[in-house]
Amino acid sequence: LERIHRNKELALQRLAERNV
Amino acid sequence: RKNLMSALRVPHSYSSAAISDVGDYGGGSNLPVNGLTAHQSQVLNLIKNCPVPEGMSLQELKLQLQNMSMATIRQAVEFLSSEGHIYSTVDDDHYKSTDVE
Repeated sequence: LERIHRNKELALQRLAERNV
Repeated sequence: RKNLMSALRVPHSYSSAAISDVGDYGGGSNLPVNGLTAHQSQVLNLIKNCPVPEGMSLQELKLQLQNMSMATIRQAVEFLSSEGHIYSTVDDDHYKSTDVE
């Protein structure tokens, strides 16, 4: 579960970087 | 003449309504908007609409997208996850959407 949460955080971060 | 003008106006208001619809991120549209290929947005839509908490498996995607090869699906999934649209959950075969446009 921890891993899933971290993956989601990473994905959101990546998405945010793309949108900058 | 007046009738003609009012008749012409209808499709106008129609199209502007359609344009504003695209902007409201309803999630229901399957238009390839944010620079994704048709394959990629198809895969993304399926993952988005998957109700299972652990996300969608590549096998399920393959079943739903019979016109796509496993390699194509895998490629789309890799692209989507590198862009941050989806992320892997229980293992590298299960993906969920970040649900952000």
